[in-house]
Amino acid sequence: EFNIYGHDEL
Amino acid sequence: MNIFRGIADFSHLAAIIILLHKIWKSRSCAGISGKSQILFAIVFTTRYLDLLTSFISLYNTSMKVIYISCSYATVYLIYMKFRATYDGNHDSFRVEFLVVPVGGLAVLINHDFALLEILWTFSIYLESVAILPQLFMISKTGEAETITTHYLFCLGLYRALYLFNWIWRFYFEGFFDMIAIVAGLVQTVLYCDFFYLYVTKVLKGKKLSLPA
Repeated sequence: EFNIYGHDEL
Repeated sequence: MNIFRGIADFSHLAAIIILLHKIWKSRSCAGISGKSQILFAIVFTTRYLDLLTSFISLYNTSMKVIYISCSYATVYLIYMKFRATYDGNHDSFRVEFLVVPVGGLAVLINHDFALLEILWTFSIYLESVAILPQLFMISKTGEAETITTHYLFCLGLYRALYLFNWIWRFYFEGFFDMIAIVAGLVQTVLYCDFFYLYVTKVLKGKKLSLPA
């Protein structure tokens, strides 16, 4: 699971 | 969020605040690479554009806003307010040798060929090498103030802890992001030499100076 348009990591 | 990620984020925050505080208190940015700080400002700006498109959590939004604001404040202090103390002659790393290849790589290797995603990828790649002008400056002058080494240590610790965070997330959440992991590894490796000097010199109360 990757490439979400909000990235939860900083 | 796991413990590694939590400590990493606060270590990152500590690094940023240590640097701002050092410049503000000493009214000087001597020994600090303005080029590295501009690169970090670009990193945060291109990475956190998702602030405009999606909301993840209050924590996430606040940290992103704090990181961006502090990095611009740092650049302002170096290039405007305390410009007279900026050691431009020693800050001679050619940043175009980083930005151009990193930009090309982000266009070639990304998760999705979309503007926001390419900018995010660019920021991940750029962050991994953004400290090079600062390390180059230290190697050129052969020394660093102790407070500058604390800054670098916190910054390196943040990236090293993210590696543990990714191992954790892979095992417990099945999550991994190859782009972030490879860039994070590169970034951490760049700090290894410095970590060694930090432990063997600075933690024993000596100033960090390199043999001529």
